[in-house]
Amino acid sequence: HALTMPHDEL
Amino acid sequence: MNIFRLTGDLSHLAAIIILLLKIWKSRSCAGISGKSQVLFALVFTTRYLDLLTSFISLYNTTMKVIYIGCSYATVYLIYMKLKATYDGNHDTFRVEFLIVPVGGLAFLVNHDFSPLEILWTFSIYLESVAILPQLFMISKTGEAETITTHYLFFLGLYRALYLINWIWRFYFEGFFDMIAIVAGVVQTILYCDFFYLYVTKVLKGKKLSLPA
Repeated sequence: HALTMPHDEL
Repeated sequence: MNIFRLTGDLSHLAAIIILLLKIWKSRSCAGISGKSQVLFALVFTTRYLDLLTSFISLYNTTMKVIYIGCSYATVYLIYMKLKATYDGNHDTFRVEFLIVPVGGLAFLVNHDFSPLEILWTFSIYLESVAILPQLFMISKTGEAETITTHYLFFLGLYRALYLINWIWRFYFEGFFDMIAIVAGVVQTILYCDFFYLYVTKVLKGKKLSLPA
């Protein structure tokens, strides 16, 4: 599965 | 959260604080590209607008606030408080050549065509090239103070560690974010030449200076 929003990285 | 992500974040934090302390303690921003610092402030501002819309963790919020605060403090020192020491004559990179294409690309290639998401994408693309004015300045003057090279080293290390973090997350979480990965690879590549000089010169106790 690709990206999930909200973005959890800095 | 894995160890690569955490050390990446801490490395990023170290870079930001090294630069801020260097400028603060020496009362001088000579050799530092104000343009790169403005770009980084813009990167953090456009990326962390989600501070207002979603809460991820105390760690996440704290780090974002520190990054933003330090980047604005750095810009303030360079352009206001210590303006007299700013080496504007050598800081001549044309940032519009970065901002305009990066802005266009963020509109064209993004995960979701919404304002916050486009700004996030813009910040990811912009971060990958934001160091160019600084590297350009060093190539122009042909040298950098050792403390400035430590700053650049930690900034590059942060991105390299994030690459490992993404490989980790792909294997163990099935997570990948193509936009962040491609931009992160580009960003890391931009540091390669510098890493080489850092290892062969600075770590052997020599000052970083380029052949004329």
